[in-house]
Amino acid sequence: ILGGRVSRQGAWPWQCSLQSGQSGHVCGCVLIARKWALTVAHCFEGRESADLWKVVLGLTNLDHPGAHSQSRGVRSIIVHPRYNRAVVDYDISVVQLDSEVEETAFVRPVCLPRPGQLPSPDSYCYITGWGHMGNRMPFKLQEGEVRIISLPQCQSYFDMKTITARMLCAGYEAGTVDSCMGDSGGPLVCEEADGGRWTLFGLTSWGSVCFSKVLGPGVYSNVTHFTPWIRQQIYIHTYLSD
Amino acid sequence: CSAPSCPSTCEGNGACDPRNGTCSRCEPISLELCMNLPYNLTSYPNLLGHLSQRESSVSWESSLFPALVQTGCYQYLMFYACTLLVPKCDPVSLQRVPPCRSLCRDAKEKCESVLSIVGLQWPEDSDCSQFPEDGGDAACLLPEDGVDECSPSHFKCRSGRCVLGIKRCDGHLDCDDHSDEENCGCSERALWECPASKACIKPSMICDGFSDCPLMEDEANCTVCRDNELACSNHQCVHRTLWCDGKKHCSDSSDEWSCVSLSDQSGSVLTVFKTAAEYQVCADEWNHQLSSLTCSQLGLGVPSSVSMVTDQPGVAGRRRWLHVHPEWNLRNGSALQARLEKRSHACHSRRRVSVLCTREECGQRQVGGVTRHRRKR
Repeated sequence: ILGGRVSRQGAWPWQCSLQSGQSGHVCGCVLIARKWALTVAHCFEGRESADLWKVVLGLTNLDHPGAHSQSRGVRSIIVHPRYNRAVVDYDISVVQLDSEVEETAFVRPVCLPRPGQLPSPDSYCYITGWGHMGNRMPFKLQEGEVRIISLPQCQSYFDMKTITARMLCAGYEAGTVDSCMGDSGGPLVCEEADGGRWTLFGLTSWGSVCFSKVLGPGVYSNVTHFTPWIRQQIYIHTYLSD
Repeated sequence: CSAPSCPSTCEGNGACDPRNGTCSRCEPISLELCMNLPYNLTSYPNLLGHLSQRESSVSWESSLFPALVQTGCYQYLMFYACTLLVPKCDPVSLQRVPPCRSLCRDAKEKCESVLSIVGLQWPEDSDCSQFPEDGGDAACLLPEDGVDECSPSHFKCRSGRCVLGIKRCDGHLDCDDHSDEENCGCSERALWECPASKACIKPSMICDGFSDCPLMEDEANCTVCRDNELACSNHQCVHRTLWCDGKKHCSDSSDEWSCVSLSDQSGSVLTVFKTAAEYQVCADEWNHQLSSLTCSQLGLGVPSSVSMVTDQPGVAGRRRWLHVHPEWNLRNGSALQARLEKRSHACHSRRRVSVLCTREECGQRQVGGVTRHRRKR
């Protein structure tokens, strides 16, 4: 996260770290139910096998997991069948954990949006992750406040790419607060007006090279667009497993 | 590389593959931007320091150059950009063939000033003195006749200018001769037109199991199933008696989707779609576990209230009823529709099940609100 700050322990209890073998932290992910998490499809490129991965929750410091952390294996990885690597469209995956997590103050699911529920342009939301900060990789979870940008305005920043309905844009023209490599799959969450409840609207997906000269907002997978598909995958893998 | 420099066999400008410290090999060009070059093999790292074609595809240079090509500052700018992004690899010598110095100089002289207007700099990695003079001993690349000024990611205006492909038929006039907004019918662009909305979709999206037209016309009439069969989302045919029996028969499992719903005005009367017909659930042997299963299966959380709705006389006789299967609790992990069965008789109590669900606890933070540290100034 560029331009963010260290988050307090337990501030984002749905944030998880998707880790693989020697690499350690590879991507962010988001807890949506006791046995289910979301991340983006491009995290699994070249490493599609579920047994290569584990999910760690309740983390603040990657280097010192601490007493509040919980680690789970991955039972199955469900990549969206239309994930398009070239244009980074349909960039979403559902991750089934091998056992339920224990809900604590530091490990809790985030809400999924209701059908058609979208954050309004120019409203402020939060992104979190252990990704690049522009000058180094952090150990402690970072958080940053970003502004939701309308799709037409977002398209104007990305001449070479098509911003599709499966995407959501947030950040600033100057790119001052933005997600970056290593944040992929992490949450973009907005607090509901009546306070207290946070809803997941985006998963960190792509953007301009975040420490390059060409700045601009970050592009997130639009979770609202995928909520019916997410629920369907959970239903299929819970009640229709062979 | 594992060693400070590549093994001797990579003398000259053979590139060292940093991923495994060995001399790189030629690889086919897959960067869409440069798929119309007079050569089709490249090797990495490239002349901009990118380690792979995937990195090149998301690099800022791959956005910068195509945008710059639209200004028409230099006829062979795209060709030059591609010799940097995907340098030619000679399949015999495995040597990389760089652009000639004159090509680099021409591109820089004609286009660098355009970049400075928008506050951007010419890519540092492309210092022209590193490239060989044309006509010298070292091989280098110059544009041959017929080299296309536009890339496959561009649309070529009638005037010859290049505009980005996503500007074709986007409702804005981008070509100097406005040709990017002509012939925008779907068929003229080899696309398929959604009958109602007139939206254009790729032919490959028709009958692929995903609805792309607003009214889903692209997924209609894709199969002809027999009378006693229904079509799956992927257009297979499955016998109607197998529909919503709790087991997958369609390879995409779509015969088991949307089998359970809470309908009618209150949005809570339980309806089950089984063997291709709609059923009410008789309340006689209903229990709380089945209410929990209903809300969980619908992704609606947990039951907040359950009630039994008595039917008006006369209506119940015309309804189709499902009853709780005697072994409903022995079917662990099964969906609700697998735990209900048809019986020859109607529902004695004539009462239907009604369930109200409420979202489970989510999105709550117990710790770490954004508190402002109060600090004396």
